[in-house]
Parts: sequence; C-alpha cells; structure tokens
Amino acid sequence: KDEAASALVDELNRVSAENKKLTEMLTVMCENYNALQNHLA
Amino acid sequence: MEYTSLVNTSLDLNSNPRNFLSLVPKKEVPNNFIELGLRMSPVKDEAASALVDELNRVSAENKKLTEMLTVMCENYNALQNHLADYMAKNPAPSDSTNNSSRKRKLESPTNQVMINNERGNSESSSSDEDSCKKPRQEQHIKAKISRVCVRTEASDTGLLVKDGYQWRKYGQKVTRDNPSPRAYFKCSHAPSCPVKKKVQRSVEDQSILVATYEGEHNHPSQSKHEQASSGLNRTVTSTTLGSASLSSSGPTITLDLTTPPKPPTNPSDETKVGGDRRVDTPEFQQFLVDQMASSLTKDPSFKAALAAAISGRMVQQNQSQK
Repeated sequence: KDEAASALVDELNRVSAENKKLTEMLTVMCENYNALQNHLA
Repeated sequence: MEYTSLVNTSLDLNSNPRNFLSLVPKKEVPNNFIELGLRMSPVKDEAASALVDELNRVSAENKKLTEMLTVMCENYNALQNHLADYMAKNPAPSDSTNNSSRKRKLESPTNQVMINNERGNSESSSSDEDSCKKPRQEQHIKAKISRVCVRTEASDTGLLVKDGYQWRKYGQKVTRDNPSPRAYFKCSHAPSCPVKKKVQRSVEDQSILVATYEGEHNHPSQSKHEQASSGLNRTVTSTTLGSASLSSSGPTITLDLTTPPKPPTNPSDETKVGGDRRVDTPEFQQFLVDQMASSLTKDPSFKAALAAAISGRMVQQNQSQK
C-alpha cells in the first residue's frame, strides 16, 4: 500500500507538472495569436 | 476576437505535489504521513481517496487544457495561413531589420510551444509574416512596377532616361551582378508623388539602359512636348535584350524599346540620325504600337492609361497631317 500511495503521489506530481506546462504553453499561444491578429488588423 | 478573454488560463493549477495534503485535516494526517507508512488505516483511506480525487481532477483539467491548446493552435495556424494568403496577394520587400525582429518575436514562442507539446496535437508552419510592417502605400507602389529598356548611343555614358517627367537623383550604388552603377531617382514634380525610378545599364548589353519604375504618378507629365519624347529620344536598334535581370517582387511590365519589329533599312541612319527624327518614321510608329500593345495586355490599369495616351497621340498626328 505504501508503494501504491507513492505511485499515486508520483503520478499526481507528473500530471500537475504537465498541467502547469500546458497552461504556460496556452498562455504563450494566446499571446501569439493576439499579436498576429493585431498585426493583421 | 480576443482569445485571452475566451480562454481562461488561470486554472489555479496545483503543481506542488504536497499541496494536495491540505485537503486532508491536519489533525488526522501529518505532513509526513507517507513516510510514516500510513499507519492509521482510516486516515490512510481518506488520504488515498483524496489523492485519487485530486489526481482525477488534475487529469481532467489536463485534458481540457490539451483540447484548448489544440483549438488554439488550429486557430493560430488558420490565421497564419490567412496572413500568408494576404502576403501572397500583396507582396512587399523583406529586407527590413524591424521585420526580422518582429518575426523572431512572433516565431520563437510558437516554436517553443510546438516543441514542448508532447502530445503532438498540433503542427506549426514557420511564420511568414515578414514584411508586413511596410505601409500599405508602399506595398501598393511595389505592386506597380514597370520596366523600360532603351538603347543609348555609344558615346552616352550617363544614366538618363527621358520619359516626360522630372526626376531628382538621390542615390547611386554598385551592385554585385552588374559592373555598371545603378542610379536611383525620385519624381520631383510633387512631394506627394511616390514614384521612384532605378536606372542601370544592362548586363548583356552595356548600351541598353534599363529603367525600372515603381509606383504610379499622381500628376500629369510635365508637358506634351516632353510626353511626345518620352522614352523615344533614344536610338533604337534591332538588338533584343531578352528578359532583364533586375529582380522585383511585384508584377512587372516590361516595355522593351530596343526591339523593333523590322530591321532598319539603312543601319547607318541609326548612328547619324537623332532620336526625334526617327520617331517620325512609320517603322518606329508601328514598332511603338506593337510594343505598347504587348505591354498593355499585362496590366489592366496600365492598359487603360497607355491606351488613352496612344489614342490621344494618334488623333493629334492625324489632325496635324491633315
């Protein structure tokens, strides 16, 4: 059970890090999109 | 449409794996409960349940983020394609340093996003929005490029092409591909006239001057007399220039005044007779009409302008002959 809990924590850790990275990417993507849109306007 | 207003990026993400312990009452579960081996069974169950719940929540959030990112990438690519289409229709030079910095600014984060996107939900093409910062007027100028080739006399070493307008020379430079210098002129009739002219001798034949006009005059030419002699006060021979090697980004109309339809009956006339007398000959009139007709077919606006000029000139000649 200790191993299962540890694996659970590891998985949560990994998904959270991925989540954070995805958020950063989405933020950058939004900035790029807006910049391109302003550029076209 | 502002996508930042539609896409909520503040998802209150929990990147710290220890934070999930805040969901569990501190009295029941110490922070080091994992190290303790979860000895208390009720607390252990609650902690495990909280862990699983938290994992499910973060996973769902992760999935949602990925979908949003996919949509965002698709929108971005669509917009980029839209920009590429626009640029293809309105070409402009891309030698500005501002453009390259702009390109870096826009391209770098995108590539970073695409490289980091482990799920591979989107693809990105390279950004090609360079040269977009040029003013629209300048783009319009670049779209109207015409080229005139005229033969000069052997003794003439200048870079002067008489075309009925007054020009102010503002620069000259030597290019790699051509030993002859290239002179830059700007129409000096009005400050608002955007037309520029580049004159350089042909690489193939140094006696041929190639004048490249950029833009359209927003005023009439200086006088009818000068108009009549526009580009015609040069000796015309049967030498074919072929395609000029000057590069341009927009559609180019080439008026080759060096190629008459028939060889001259008396070649010695070319060196003896001045340009103005030769203009009056029927051979040259025919040649001029043919050359203009070939050029007219390439550009509708140029066609209209030149057709009006030709018709007016022919009417004038007919009246003077009668």
